[in-house]
Amino acid sequence: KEKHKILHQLLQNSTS
Amino acid sequence: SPTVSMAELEHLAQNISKSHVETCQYLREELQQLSWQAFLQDEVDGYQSKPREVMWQLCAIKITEAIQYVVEFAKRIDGFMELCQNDQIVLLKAGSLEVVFVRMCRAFDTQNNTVYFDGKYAGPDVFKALGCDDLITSVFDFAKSMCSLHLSEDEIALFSAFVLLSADRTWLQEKLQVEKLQQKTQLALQHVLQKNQREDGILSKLRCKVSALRSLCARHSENLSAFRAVYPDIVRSHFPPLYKELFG
Repeated sequence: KEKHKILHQLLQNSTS
Repeated sequence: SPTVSMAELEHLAQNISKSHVETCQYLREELQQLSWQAFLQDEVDGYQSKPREVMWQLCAIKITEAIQYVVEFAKRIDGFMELCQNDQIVLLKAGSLEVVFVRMCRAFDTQNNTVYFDGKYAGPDVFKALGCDDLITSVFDFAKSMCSLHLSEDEIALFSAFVLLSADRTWLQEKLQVEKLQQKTQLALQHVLQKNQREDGILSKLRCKVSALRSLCARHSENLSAFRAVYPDIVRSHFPPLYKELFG
């Protein structure tokens, strides 16, 4: 999970 | 092959087209209006005289920006967020740059062999300082051949989704789920192609593009590795974190 921190974040952000 | 009703295909095609339009970074009309704005010779000279690492950093930033839009595209595709998180990441790691290359044909001017980059239209010579002429030539050739298919926006949208949902990526945990989603997307793509009265051979031409995309991305990785071997600190401290996550 740590390896793809930003991707995780982007995926979790609600779509605007 | 899953049984899917016509209504379901129509709905999926609409969802993917809408997601594409909402996340496409530049509107096609905008890009067409800008297409007369090519870099002037002194601007080209400016790019060519940049140190290799500075040009690499600039391109890494531009690629990363484009990829962020692709992530947003993926999230809006029906079914993508229902995949397990491992598979969402596997698909984006393997496919986001491929989708950027597909989308690039919208920002490509075939007459002048230029692509929209950093505010104007740029020919391959603008990228000279990167030191990877072969890759750049291949990227431009790919964009040119994609343009020759004259895909409409909905066809680009469906093809992008098809590429992104490739079920043959390594490390997928729920391969079957991805396969189902890709098959549905392929049916939706076929439905759109039929509706648009495209010639029969178009699907097989698009299949050839899938392998061309894989080879482009493999070349990008090779070139990045070669660059990183010489400038490890530049990559570590100056490249966008998302770029490193995807291609590191």
